[in-house]
Amino acid sequence: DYQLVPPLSLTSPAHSSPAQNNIFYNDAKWSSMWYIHCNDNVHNCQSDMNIMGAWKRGYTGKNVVVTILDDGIERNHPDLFQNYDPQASFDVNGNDMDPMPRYDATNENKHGTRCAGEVAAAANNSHCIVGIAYNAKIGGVRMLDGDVTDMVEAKSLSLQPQHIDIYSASWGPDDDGKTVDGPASLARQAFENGIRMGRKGRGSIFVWASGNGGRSRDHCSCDGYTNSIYTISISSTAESGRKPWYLEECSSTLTTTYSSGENYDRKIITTDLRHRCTDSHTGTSASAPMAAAIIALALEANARLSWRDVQHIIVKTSRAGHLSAPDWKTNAAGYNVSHLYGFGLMDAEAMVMEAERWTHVPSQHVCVETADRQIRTIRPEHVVRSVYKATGCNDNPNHHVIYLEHVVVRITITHPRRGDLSINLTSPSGTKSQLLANRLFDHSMEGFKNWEFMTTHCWGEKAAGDWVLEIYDSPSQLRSQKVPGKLKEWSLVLYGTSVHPYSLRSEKTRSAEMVGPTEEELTEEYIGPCDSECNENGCEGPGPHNCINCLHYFLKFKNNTRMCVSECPSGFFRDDRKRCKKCSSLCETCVGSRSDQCTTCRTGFHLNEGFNTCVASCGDGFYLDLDSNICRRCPENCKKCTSFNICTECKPGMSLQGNKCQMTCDPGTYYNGHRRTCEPCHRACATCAGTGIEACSKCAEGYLLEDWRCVLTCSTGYYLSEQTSDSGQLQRSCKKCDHSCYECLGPGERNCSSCVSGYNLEAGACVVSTICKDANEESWAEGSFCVLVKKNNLCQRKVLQQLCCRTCSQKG
Amino acid sequence: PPCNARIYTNHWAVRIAGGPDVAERIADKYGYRNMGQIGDLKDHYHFFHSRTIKRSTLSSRGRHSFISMEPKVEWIQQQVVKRRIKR
Repeated sequence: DYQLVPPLSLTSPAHSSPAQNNIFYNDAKWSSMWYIHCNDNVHNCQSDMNIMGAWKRGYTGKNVVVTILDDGIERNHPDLFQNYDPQASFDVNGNDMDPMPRYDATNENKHGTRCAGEVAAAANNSHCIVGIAYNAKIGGVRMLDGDVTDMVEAKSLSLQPQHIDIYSASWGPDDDGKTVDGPASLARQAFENGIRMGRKGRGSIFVWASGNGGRSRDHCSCDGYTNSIYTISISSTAESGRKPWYLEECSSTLTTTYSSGENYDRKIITTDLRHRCTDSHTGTSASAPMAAAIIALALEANARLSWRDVQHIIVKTSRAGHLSAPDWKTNAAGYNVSHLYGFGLMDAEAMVMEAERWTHVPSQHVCVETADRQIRTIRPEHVVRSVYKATGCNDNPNHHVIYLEHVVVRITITHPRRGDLSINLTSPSGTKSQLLANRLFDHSMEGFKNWEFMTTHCWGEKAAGDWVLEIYDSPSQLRSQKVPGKLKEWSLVLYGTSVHPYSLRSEKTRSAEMVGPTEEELTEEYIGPCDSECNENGCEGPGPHNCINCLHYFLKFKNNTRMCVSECPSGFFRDDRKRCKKCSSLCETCVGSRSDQCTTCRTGFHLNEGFNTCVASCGDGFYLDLDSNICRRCPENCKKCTSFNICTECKPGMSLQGNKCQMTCDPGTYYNGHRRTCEPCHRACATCAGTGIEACSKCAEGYLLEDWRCVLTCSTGYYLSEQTSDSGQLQRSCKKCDHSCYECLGPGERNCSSCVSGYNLEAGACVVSTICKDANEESWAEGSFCVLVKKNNLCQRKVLQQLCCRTCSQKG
Repeated sequence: PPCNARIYTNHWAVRIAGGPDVAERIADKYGYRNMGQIGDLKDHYHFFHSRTIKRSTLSSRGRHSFISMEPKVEWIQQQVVKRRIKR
């Protein structure tokens, strides 16, 4: 089906044309490389990373140098030798220039070679695969085949920073769900030097695999490498768009590429040791080099991009596509973001297009807000909530942050079991990110000592306002209550810019608008007092419309006149250049001129939460919060609702349980709300409401329902009941005996087969065995009472029979 | 060793002001081999001591403590093995 297009035509920039839609390479595995030509509309391909789109524009990684920090690189592999770069390579373990892997029987050191192929395997050489940046230079650092120390890491991360553009690392601290570890002092310095001085001051690009600890319920916030602002943390999605089993969630993930998933998902193919190919390369380590290669395409499109430009371009161009995550949300700057995939799947063509026209983002400001040192006790099953009013360091122009990039929360917590902690952070704009989730296997008592959690979820939002930190302690097992956890200290480190990151690209236009009146306009000099809203540049008259420049904001009218005002009036917003600009027609107040930048709406309209648009009525999935006049999102999985906790209709695949929507599970499974999956019932249950034998609602074949349990035989105090249903089926269950019986053969008080102590079995009934055994032999008091009973034939009366036991019941 | 015990190696990271010659002289004086600068980190050197046990749960003392008293030695750290996993 492929149309042969000579690959040579792709080596120089060219726009795609319909004739070029199909590209064919003679590499053996080319046709299986679905993640590159996913748009072939075969195999139900849903969205792709637009690699071919970038190739068609002429970008194949030429003049970009990538190195793989790993266990070496097979530099003479037929798919790698052509692009191998000795200057981008080193053997840290052996302290020499040759990063060739050490060969052993298990091929343990295959990892680096596999990663390298994904980046820069040569194209059209009849061998194996095609790298995503198949004209990039590729190097390898052998550093994992020996003792890894801080120094080994630092050496690797700071290798040739003026020559190497991109460092790709697919390793880290153990993903066992109980480790908290990150770069030590030398590796930190290597990162910092790299971003400050690498690539001639533009900053080295560090790409990092986010972690494979999904099955161990690990959280990538506990890995200080992937959690760092200097690394681009890469997540993975399966071909289907589902979360792969190995995936870890966290708030520091920036973006995602494809990797392997379930058996039915297609796999990633790459170069392997001993000159071979493999489709076994999996996990986030398959994803990171793919991301490195896509970044290489962008760097070819614009070599002047700084390390932060690259991150901005990724944030702008990654997209949710068909990636399925329960927590996709739109932050206040309009970016879709999730804890599984960051900002979504990478889009190579969109990246190179952005790169081509990119203007550097303004310089990075770092605002370290004063630490909150109030000690708070973290009680089990309780929440500690701490609110911090951030200014974004507005009193210091060198540190002032208005528009956010990364947000770091530095926390010191003591706690008897670290894995029981979960931490959330909510930005002033209301974006909530989970900095830490519970970790089942983390029994450590060390807590967190000045650990830096990072979130990318507030990217583009405003920094100033109330930040809310919430710490939950959910004990997973019995724990000593004597030493509760304590939040000792926390502080915010806000990274971002003091001007809008994309404002510089229209700087000239803006400057033209900002300059004062022309010389012609200043024909007569005014020497009177100026309006209080004029700044020190003076005025041409007494009114606020005569100011040369404004103290606060200026309001422009249609007739091109302008006036200085202390605040922008309703229906206007203030921009970074002190101008009041008109909001969209339905907004009452707003933060920008677009219709999705409203903060309140005109009468008759409601603000749509998450979209910041104004609508006349709330749509599906939203309810009207009358107090705030906001269409708020219904709870997760709810199609319609009347308030934040009352669903009235559920999304497909969900069913209404009370007021909540739960996943509809197959018979024999139940919905586990904690894990958000359907899990199998106990084997004794046919259907159930939860885990264990006691949550059965219907029993499996051979089992009998006894209250809420399913049992093989009826327990003591229960009898076997057989009933024929309306459909004629025999239904067997265990029913409780009458309360007077200890054991019974059937229902009612006359079917007892044994009695509890203190009762005697009398013709199937249990009667009280009183101390009155025989009226004639009784003690004085009771004997006379029995005589009285007999004399008056009171034993004939049923209610009095038990008062005189055998005498009455046997002889009447 | 217990799984959380530190394992000390016979490699040291040292920060020495004054350039490679000074680093070389100090390495010689205390019996280390100077393996050169640590990557691109200025004034940071990799010292190796072949007569120290390759891996130990105890950190090394003696000459390794004395070297820190050299006026040009600003910082020294015996390197510890870090558990790193390929992903």
